[in-house]
Amino acid sequence: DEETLIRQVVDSASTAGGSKDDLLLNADAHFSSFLRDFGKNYSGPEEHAHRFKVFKANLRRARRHQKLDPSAVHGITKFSDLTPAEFRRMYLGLRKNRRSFRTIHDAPNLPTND
Amino acid sequence: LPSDFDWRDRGAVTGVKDQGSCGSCWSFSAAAALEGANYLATGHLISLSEQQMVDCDHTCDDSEPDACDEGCNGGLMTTAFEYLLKSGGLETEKDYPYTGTDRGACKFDKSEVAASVSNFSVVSVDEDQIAANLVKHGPLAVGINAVFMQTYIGGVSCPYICSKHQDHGVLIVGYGSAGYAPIRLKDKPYWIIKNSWGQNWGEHGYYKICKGRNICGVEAMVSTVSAVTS
Repeated sequence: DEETLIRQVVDSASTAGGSKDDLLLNADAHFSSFLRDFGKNYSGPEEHAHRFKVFKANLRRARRHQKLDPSAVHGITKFSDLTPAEFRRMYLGLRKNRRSFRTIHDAPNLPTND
Repeated sequence: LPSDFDWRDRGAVTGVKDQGSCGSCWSFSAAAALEGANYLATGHLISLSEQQMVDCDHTCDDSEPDACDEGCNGGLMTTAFEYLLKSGGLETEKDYPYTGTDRGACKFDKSEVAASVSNFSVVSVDEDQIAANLVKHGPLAVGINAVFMQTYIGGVSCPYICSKHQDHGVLIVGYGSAGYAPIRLKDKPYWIIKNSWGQNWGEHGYYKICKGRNICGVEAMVSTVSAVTS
């Protein structure tokens, strides 16, 4: 079954995993590019150091995501200096409520042939 | 059903917007769904106000009074649709522009309503029904787990493992039959998702995710809305 969960346990130079290693090795340079590309400014050296630490953690996360999601491309985005909690708090915000959903009537089934 | 379908090619989708640092994705999802429904009902594509919902919609769930729409602190598309039914509809983006904060007072002017909801409902967890409702009624408001979206740059996202605890509101605008998944050595069908994080995120503001297996809960929380014909 092609959908069976298969986890790649070795790196392949031909996959994006290799380029992610490069990302981690050159984190300094990538962080500078990130700051420039997304116009990021921090309040001082402490904040800068903290954000760099978060940025490096997110490079590792991007690499993990690449392995778990190989048909997409994962890497540096404008959210790369945010912790997962900050990202959730600042950019998400859907209050899922299944009970509420069940009280709304269902759309009638539509024909899907031809 | 057509094998490929995209409401962007048919004029029902406004440009990608940016919610900024505010948890108002639910209002962007609801407004975008109504923009599409209003286009189908009237033939006019009008950019609608998210800020109106951020400022004015404090609708709570009947069964859970503490679950309410709360501006930048979050909300739900279906309760937003309830608000729109009761309030009369949405003003245009131009008349009630987005500020990205929820500290302002409600400035809704009913005489300025540009689009109104006539009905809304929930679509079953079935990819064909979701596609059929998309084709027939316009773009669909959906919830999705956004964990992989923080690092997403492009391609078809099809994670092997993804929680189904959605926490981001987005919009399905179409689907494709053949997004290539190299590790699976075959083309995979996918949904085309409009996000509200600006054009400099993802594929010019859009996200593609595997279709048909409720990946990241994308097919579990789908709602469709229809607009009043004027």
